[in-house]
Amino acid sequence: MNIFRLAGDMTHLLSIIVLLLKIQATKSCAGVSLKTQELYAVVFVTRYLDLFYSFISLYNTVMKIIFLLTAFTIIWYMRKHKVVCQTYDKEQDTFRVLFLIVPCFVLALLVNHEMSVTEVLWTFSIYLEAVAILPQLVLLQRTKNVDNLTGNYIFMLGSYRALYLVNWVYRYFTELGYRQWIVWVSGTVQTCVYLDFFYYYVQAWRNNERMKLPG
Amino acid sequence: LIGGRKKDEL
Repeated sequence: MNIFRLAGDMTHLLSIIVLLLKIQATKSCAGVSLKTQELYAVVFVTRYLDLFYSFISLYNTVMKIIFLLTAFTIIWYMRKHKVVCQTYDKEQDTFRVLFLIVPCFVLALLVNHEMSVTEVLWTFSIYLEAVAILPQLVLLQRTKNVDNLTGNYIFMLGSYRALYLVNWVYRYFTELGYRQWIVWVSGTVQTCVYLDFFYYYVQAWRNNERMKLPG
Repeated sequence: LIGGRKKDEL
């Protein structure tokens, strides 16, 4: 495990923890897209099916379980917590997730390493993760205003993706025969999805003001 | 497996 990969994982973990703490502390999930959170739950469930039949390391297993548990905890807060669920912007969070799920699944059936149930579902999770943030970005565009914590959450998720890109370059040059085209292409697409958001985030940070997205 | 290697990334 190299430093970029570890930093990427930690940034990913931190982004989720920050979101969860924000929801717990403020008893509010205003500005958070439940659709995106549910897509991440689908991503984790379909990708980490290998928990049942493959062991890589204790680190790997623990992180997978944390990602699964935190994803479902956030969803539970947004759907079931009697105070938090009332702050959910249901009318604004209207992204049609099937427009993401169906194409990703079809693509996973067409482009994969092996035509088996677990392999297709794993590939599907890779494709879906690349676009899972879109409902959140659309919700931000609609509400036109990004509070600091929601902004930080997306910024950290973007940083995690960027660190993974560096990790892949590092591994390509240090590990013989290391290549994974499906992961690389989707990861690059995913990082690009964040670039537009990064531009406005950095601009707001430089001007030292609350972040506002263009109409 | 990714092309014969274990999926060690998260």
